Amino acid sequence: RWSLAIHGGAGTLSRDAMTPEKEAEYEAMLQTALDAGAKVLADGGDAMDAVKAAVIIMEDSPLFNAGKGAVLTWDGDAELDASIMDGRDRSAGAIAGVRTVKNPILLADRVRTDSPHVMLVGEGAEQFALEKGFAVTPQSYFITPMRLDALERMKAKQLSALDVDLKFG
Amino acid sequence: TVGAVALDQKGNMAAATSTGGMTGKRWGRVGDAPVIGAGTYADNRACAVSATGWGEYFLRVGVAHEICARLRGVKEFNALTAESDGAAALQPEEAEYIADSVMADVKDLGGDGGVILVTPEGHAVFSFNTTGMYRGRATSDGVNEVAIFGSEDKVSSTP
Repeated sequence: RWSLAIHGGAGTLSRDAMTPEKEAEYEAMLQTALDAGAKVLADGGDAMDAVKAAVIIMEDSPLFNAGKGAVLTWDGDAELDASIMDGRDRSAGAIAGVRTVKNPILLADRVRTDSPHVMLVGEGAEQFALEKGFAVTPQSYFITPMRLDALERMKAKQLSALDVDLKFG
Repeated sequence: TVGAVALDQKGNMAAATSTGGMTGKRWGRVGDAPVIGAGTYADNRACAVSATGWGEYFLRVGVAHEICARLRGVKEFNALTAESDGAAALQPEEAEYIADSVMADVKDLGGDGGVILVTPEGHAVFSFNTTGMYRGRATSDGVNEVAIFGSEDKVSSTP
């Protein structure tokens, strides 16, 4: 018996803002990611490989807030975080604030398997990525017009950077 | 944010989450996804969880680990009582109740978002307190579905 669930984020669009075409586009990409993970599991593969297969497809799609198409920081950069955990032995890997790795989930997994640590951040994580053979991906790959527009709309509300960070406890 | 959780045919589970965070973030802000225990957790004894939403609230609640810990407690209790009533296996309603309960805790603090989880029994569960969540699930029992909107009317500003 096998089982798989995926998500591509929550709440970016209200019902009113979602067109039938856009909804179909999201559903098709979700189905593609679901199928990729399900195939691994149906063929007898590992859960770890299944979750990576599904997440990579969504990281590579500009529709979702991860990898290509990630939202932008106040300074207009893509700054990526990812984590992965294996239920067999509770081994875990995580990265944060990475700007040059195309598929952050794969780097998180290398932290899990090839480092003595659980979480690496920023330049250190990127140095680790280089040492493990990850290609340096330019920022232009990640930045999409949709996310640039979103950042511009936010700034047009005359928010300050401080306003953006006020919250949450 | 994107994520996936899986149970394979050998009974092993895994969870993965990846995100760009929130629009306009600065100061090296880190949300829920890269923090093991808040947005991602997997334990063969309990479940695998991946989350999306206002990360700071997920950090404060420790959402992913909290769900797994509660499920593990239920399973251990069921195992203890199984000899008398034969009900060791986790029921999907129990997993849904626990996921909803933890997400209600997030909501009470002012946060929103959602989680996906799978259990050792093969249940694939969603729980979210936003208008919708981009989501999908497939199982060896023939489930194959994707969806976006739910029945609640609250709109999140979470990217």
